[in-house]
Amino acid sequence: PPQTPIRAAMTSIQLLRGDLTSSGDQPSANLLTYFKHCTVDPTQDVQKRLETLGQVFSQTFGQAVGPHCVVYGRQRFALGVRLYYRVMEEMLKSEEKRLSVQNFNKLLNDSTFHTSLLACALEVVMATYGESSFKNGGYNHGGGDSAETNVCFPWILNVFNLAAFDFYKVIESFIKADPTLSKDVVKHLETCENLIMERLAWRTGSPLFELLTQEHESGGAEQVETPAN
Amino acid sequence: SHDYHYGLEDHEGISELFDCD
Repeated sequence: PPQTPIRAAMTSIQLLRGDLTSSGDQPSANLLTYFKHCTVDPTQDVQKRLETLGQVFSQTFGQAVGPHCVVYGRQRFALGVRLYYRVMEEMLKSEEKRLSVQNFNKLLNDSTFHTSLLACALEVVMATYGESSFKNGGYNHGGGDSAETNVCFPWILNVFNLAAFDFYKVIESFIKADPTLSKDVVKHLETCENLIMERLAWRTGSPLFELLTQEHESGGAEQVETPAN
Repeated sequence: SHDYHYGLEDHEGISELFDCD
């Protein structure tokens, strides 16, 4: 039977939390094995980064939606971490199968990869809670006199000082790695992707420009045809 | 099920996107 928007949101939240109950808030044994197979074990860096980003996220979430909502920020972050670990493990399994390697040293020691993946997981959590929504601009729990800002995408990029182009890199692999994502959440990520391709990746300072310069200098770019007379 | 359009080829993955190939 058709659901009211509130009932639909509550169902999505229950499904997300239910799915993540079996996922730990620490890396699984399998994921730790991937970490240990790296030339440089990234385990400690991963955990330190999560502690730092967790504090940044909760505080910034509280500033955005209301000071009494820092606790909600922590709750969202905790769910995001579980999803982050789960998707990371699935991505690595898939890469191991594709590349026949077990040492993902460069990838797992890349801070940008981890930050992008975590940001994507948090975007999924906030989209599920309706806080990041392109339809109604998201909603905030807060009230009172404090100034509230929207936490709709690309808010998460500003929180983590993450380039849109780097966030874009994880989206497709994220969706592939988690077949339980709802149609609405996938649609939301697709909208984020389009926004990045159309506008955000072309902002001043985007790493896309450096990549284009490198491609051009390495002769990778095709020669542009001169205009016909 | 969703109708997300996958752009990566079979031989492409997250490792290449983060310059790890």
